[in-house]
Amino acid sequence: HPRLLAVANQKGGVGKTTTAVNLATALCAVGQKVLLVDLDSQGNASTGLGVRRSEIQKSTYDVLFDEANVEDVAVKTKVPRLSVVPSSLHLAGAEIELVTADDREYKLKKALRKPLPYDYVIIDCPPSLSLLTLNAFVAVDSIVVPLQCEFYALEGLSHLVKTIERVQRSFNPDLDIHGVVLTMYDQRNNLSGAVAADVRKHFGDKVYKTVIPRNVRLSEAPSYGLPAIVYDMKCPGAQAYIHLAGEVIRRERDI
Amino acid sequence: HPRLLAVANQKGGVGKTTTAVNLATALCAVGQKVLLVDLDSQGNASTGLGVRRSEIQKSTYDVLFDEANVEDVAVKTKVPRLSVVPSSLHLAGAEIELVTADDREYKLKKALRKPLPYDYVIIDCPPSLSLLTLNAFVAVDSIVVPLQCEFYALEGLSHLVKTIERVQRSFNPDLDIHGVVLTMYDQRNNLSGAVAADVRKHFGDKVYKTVIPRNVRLSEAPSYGLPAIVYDMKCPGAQAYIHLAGEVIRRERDI
Ligand SMILES: Nc1ncnc2c1ncn2[C@@H]1O[C@H](COP(=O)(O)OP(=O)(O)OP(=O)(O)O)[C@@H](O)[C@H]1O
Ligand SMILES: Nc1ncnc2c1ncn2[C@@H]1O[C@H](COP(=O)(O)OP(=O)(O)OP(=O)(O)O)[C@@H](O)[C@H]1O
Ligand SMILES: [Mg+2]
Ligand SMILES: [Mg+2]
Repeated sequence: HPRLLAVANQKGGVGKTTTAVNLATALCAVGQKVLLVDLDSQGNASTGLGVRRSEIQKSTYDVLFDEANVEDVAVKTKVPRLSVVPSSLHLAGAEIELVTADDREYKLKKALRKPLPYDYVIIDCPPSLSLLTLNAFVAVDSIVVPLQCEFYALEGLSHLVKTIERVQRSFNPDLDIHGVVLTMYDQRNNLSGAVAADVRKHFGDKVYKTVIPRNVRLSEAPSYGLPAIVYDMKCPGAQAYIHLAGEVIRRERDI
Repeated sequence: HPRLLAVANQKGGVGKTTTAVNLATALCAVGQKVLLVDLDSQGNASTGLGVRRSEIQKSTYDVLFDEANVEDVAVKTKVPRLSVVPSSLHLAGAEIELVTADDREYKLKKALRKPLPYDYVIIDCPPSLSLLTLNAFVAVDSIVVPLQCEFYALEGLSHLVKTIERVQRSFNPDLDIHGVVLTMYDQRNNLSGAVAADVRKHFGDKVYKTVIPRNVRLSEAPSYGLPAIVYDMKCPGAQAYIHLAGEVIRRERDI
């Protein structure tokens, strides 16, 4: 059985997709087999790994609603040992369809909680705490929370934590926060430092030691359909994600 | 009857709240009376205008579901002539409640399409094309689309345009895109320039001439509960929003 991780935060633009794509790639670089599930109808994780929307047959939508087998939907990427379940625009209608569906919170769990030929499954979540993200929280072991070092990003944290606690009580007692990763840290401005200090005060050791710096190479890589680790391995952003993968694996060993 | 504008883009973190708050403030600075409606359960626009979540009695949720009068829910801000309908965490459950509600797409329109003592009503939308954002599209005259100068942000544009066209056909024939505003433009990197050129190619004159630069003062201001225009009027970010307000008003005159 693979370890299941969700990358989630309802605040928009905090680096969820960038973290999911580069963390998955870094885990593959050290020999792990990884499946990335794109649960966002925007499809950024699929594009960031070079999957063209026009070429895909089936998507995450089919896994949720037509009980398509994850193995049949997953496509290989240019990264060795990394496959992706691509998303499609269909997924945009999924929120509404889920409301009245049977077992609406368990659909993703049913599709992923089975013997799969991967060490990790990583789910990239959309910017909301809706039924799609809830499906991810019910299905996974643990959540990686990217947090942009900005004031507005702090606001949503308590709501995210309360939602996780609610899911623990009603659907998935073993769910926990794997860690909080500080993203887009800019040492030239004081705001980043102030936010980072505040987050470490509230979350203590849950905050990974690795901090992801603001680095334009991270935002250039998706236009080539490549993770930053492949596009420019030596850049500060890629190096930070490689360190983060090391920290994630060390924490996994301790679990 | 006020003019109704929605600030929307399903991509997260592109500057919707920052644009809604600072555009509203700049319009007030030139004598307009403005109501800002916070339609995002994160409540960033409310916080950005100094409204404390713990102090509010009623919120956007009550306007949508309990048919509370907008005038009774609006609270004054530190900015003269600017009031805000604050959001609350209640709104997070609104998506699900709307699915099975009567007139689910028209709730906001019913609350806002009436004689109100404002020149403009500006709605800050959440990062999704769900029923809340659909409510805004059905209610308003026009949409301001903030677009971050990044590759991933381009991906969602065609989906946003298709959704607007669908709303025009089924619910609101007069709806149009007021304009596209380029945000977080960083002249130090080529990506911003490349994205800006691409957007101007597709959207032509719809793209405002004013470009909002990346400016840390814009992200510091919310931690003081102030719009950047009040926090630091002379900073590049605030000046850009003042110019944008001028452009919005000139376009309004032409309409
Ligand atoms: N450390 C970084 N330095 C510079 N740019 C970054 C960094 N991390 C992410 N970006 C860029 O910032 C933007 C937002 O990141 P991303 O799309 O990964 O966030 P997200 O949380 O997945 O957004 P959404 O809420 O829309 O899903 C993207 O254009 C991305 O390329
Ligand atoms: N021009 C800018 N320069 C620097 N920082 C900015 C700029 N515009 C916005 N920001 C900051 O970037 C972050 C994202 O902006 P904002 O929250 O306004 O986006 P949003 O689209 O409303 O996000 P969401 O999708 O979560 O609603 C915020 O922390 C904000 O302070
Ligand atoms: Mg994303
Ligand atoms: Mg916002």
